[in-house]
Amino acid sequence: MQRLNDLRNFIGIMQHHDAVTGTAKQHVTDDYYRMIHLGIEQAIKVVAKTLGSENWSYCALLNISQCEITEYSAAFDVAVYNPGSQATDFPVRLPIYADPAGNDPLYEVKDSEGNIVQSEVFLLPFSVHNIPGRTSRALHQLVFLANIPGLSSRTFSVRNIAADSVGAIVKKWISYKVVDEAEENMIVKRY
Amino acid sequence: DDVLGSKLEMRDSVQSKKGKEFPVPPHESRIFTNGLINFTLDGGSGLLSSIEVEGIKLNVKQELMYYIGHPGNNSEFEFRASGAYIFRPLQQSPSPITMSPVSLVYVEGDLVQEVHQVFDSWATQVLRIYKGRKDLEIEWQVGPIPVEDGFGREIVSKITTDIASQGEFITGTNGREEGILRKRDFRNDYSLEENYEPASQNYYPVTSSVSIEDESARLSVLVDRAQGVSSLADGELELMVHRRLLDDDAFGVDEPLDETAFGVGLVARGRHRLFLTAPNDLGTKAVRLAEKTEFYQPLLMFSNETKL
Repeated sequence: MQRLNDLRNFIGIMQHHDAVTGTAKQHVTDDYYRMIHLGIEQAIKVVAKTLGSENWSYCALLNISQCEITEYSAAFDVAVYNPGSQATDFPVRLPIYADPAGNDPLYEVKDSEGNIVQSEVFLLPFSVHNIPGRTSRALHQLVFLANIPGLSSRTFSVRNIAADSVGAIVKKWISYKVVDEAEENMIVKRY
Repeated sequence: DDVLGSKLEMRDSVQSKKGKEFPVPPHESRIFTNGLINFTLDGGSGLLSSIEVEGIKLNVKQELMYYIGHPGNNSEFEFRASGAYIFRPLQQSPSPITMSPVSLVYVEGDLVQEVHQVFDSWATQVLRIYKGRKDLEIEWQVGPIPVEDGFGREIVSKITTDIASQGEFITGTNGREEGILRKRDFRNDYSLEENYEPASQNYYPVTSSVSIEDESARLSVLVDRAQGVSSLADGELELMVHRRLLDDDAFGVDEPLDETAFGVGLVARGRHRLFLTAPNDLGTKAVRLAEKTEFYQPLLMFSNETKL
């Protein structure tokens, strides 16, 4: 309750007319950002617990196509919660990393019953790489439509099947965060 | 080029397994369809030129444009600047970002079809249709807005159609009413001094959707955040997506609306969804339902444990 109350309190502050319209000094606006971020971080822990594990995390920078899990993991799960009362076909767009040396990105998405969900991999719009402060290495996005009933969640498993087929070295490279450019270059050469 | 060249090279070397991507010279008109909605790109300009849904066809032009914000010296009236509180452009109609055809990349798949449009390095957008959906999504990205010439700029997405809207448009009300009717150069409760500031006096807030209609068609635009909107001429809509201004408007903030991050101006990225329906039919109900799904955006959580 304390975690949810933090967000509730911050949302109350966000309803001040200056916060709604942006008519505030920049340091005040920055403080609004800080508060809402803290509130979301707390509330997300509650959401993670309801999904059965605190290892579920949130990608706050998904709006600029940046997410560490989807970019660095060869296999991961996505839980999609629909807070509305109407069913929705929500387009899930996830930034992914593909080998710039020419390896085709190939992903498989399954629902919780193990059925394959139609998905496609596209290039990200090039302009996304112009966003200052974006540190993603994703060049592509994986797209699928998540059909979610009202007030429900569904879980999808995503697997990079190209990674399965090219052996342990590349699998490891995609699965774990590459620490520096030299290491990445070395792995690309070996690959 | 120095910053982006290597990324461009990297991008060019990547081929997607699914979907086709190829740059297209802006000299061929092209129709995109998912079986429910068609949209056409004009060959000359590379801009949207028409939408067709369920037998209703509408000529539509859409582009990102800009106003120059009024400069000022913080005085109360004559030299009051465009700023956080007021939209006060120098000119009364927006200017094009580019006079050249926009550059295009087509991305076609079974699930999604996209057109990436580049107006300038700081103003781009993606036109997109999804399988099974009747709306056209426009994902815009604007910023950092250039101000090196000493002028602040206010960026709008301008939609021009042949709908005979007779000076009226309707802004949504977050579901409380059908919508609020707005009339150009008119107020219900007082006499408006005509042509005082013709553009800004006709701007209104939009928090969910805005529509124009005539006897044959209704065009609705769903927004993903609160914005300013206007219809300065019949059949037109303008949605203000981003602003960067260099002078304070003297209403109390005492700072210009010049947000910076990482040493440069802010980048904003958002989405408009265009629905073309017959007026006053079930299609408008579909738009209201879409408003709800737009408001109640699903929450995505991730785990790399792969424990279903």
